[in-house]
This record gives sequence, structure tokens and C-alpha cells, in this order.
Amino acid sequence: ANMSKLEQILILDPPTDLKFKGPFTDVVTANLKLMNPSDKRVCFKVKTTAPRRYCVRPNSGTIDPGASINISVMLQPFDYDPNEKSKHKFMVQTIFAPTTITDTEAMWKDAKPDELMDSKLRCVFELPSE
Amino acid sequence: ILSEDDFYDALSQT
Repeated sequence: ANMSKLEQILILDPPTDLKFKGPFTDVVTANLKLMNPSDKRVCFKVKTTAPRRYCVRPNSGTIDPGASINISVMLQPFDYDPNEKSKHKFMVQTIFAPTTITDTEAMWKDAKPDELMDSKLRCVFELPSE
Repeated sequence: ILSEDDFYDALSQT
């Protein structure tokens, strides 16, 4: 079940689909912009259903109030099959930053489900010709 | 949305 009750505070651009334009013989990068419209600092971390297929930089961090950051999602080369629709998904999990962050690992571990917010994105592969 | 997907921490390098 969807554990998160809080509405995602960050604005994602793109909001739902990460588009990767081939050819896929080399690394293909999609950009994901995270904007923080709130007056609080927000911690985020990126998760995916296919961790070995992508490099994500940065894959976690903190966004100041009113600030935004760009994330590079780099799809590693693979043998593209036009008939195989990508089932890869990404999740941007967020939490309002505690006043003092001593240990981010512990912060995420101890976070209660109703403090967590998340957004899911699909991956869409396109060939230049399509 | 009930999602049956398993999510893992994304890596900053493979």
C-alpha cells in the first residue's frame, strides 16, 4: 500500500515520465529538475526499480527553501528492443529536513511513514526515428 | 496507486 500520506512538496519537471532518446549504444542522460516551493529545507533521495541500469547524480541531498536542483539520470548502454516497453520506474522520496541533520542515514531509517512523501516517474525509451 | 514495484536506492555510479 502507498505508505505516504503527505502530498509531495517538491515540484518535479518532468512530473511523470523520464524520456530517454536513443540510440542506446552509449550512455543516454535524462534531466529531472526538483523545485522546492516551500519555506522549509527538504531532503530527497532517488530510488529506482533498476538500480544497475542507471547512474543518478546527485542521488540524494537537501534542497533549500525556494531553490531547485537538476538531477542527471544516466541510462547505461544496452541492447534496445523496440518491442520491449520499459518497465523501469523512479521514485523521488522526500522528507522535511529536521533542524539539525546529524546522520542522514539514520534520518531516513527513523523516518515515520506519514512523514515521507514520494513521487513516481516512468521511464520512456524513444529512438531518434520515432 | 498500489505499486507492486520494488524500489532500490539509485547509485551515483554503477
